[in-house]
Amino acid sequence: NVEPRSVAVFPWHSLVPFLAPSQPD
Amino acid sequence: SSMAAAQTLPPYFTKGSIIQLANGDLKKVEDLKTEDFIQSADISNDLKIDSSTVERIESTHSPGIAVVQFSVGEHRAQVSVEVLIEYPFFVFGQGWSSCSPERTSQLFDLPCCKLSVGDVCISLTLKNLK
Repeated sequence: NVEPRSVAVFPWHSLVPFLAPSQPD
Repeated sequence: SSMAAAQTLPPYFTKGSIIQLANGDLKKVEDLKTEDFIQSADISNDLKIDSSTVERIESTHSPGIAVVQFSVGEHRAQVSVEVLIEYPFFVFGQGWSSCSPERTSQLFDLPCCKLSVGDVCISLTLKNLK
């Protein structure tokens, strides 16, 4: 028997650093 | 120690990690391509891709930590980020790249290039950010 294992799935945007600097007015 | 450093980085950079793209497709982290990020951002409601060009990479007094200075977006905003030297950024047309690709490969088994000045990394900003 093969026991079902939960596999973590990560959203694509987790892998990209958020760099949202303040924009000039 | 290297263990302590490894534990401070998120698990999804480990080779074999399953990543879900915006269209629902699943890919392993080591198989991601530039197009995957671009297409995912295209259909994202609130995220868009911003290019971040590496302008400077400096070591620090803290072992294993570097400061990477980026020029971000069309306004070329200057952003400095303190990172573990094994932290992988995704470079357009090249793939995962870090200050120490040897360490990234050693800790995560993730194929990695050397991050260099002039590399253009994928970063994200929020759409409709006022």
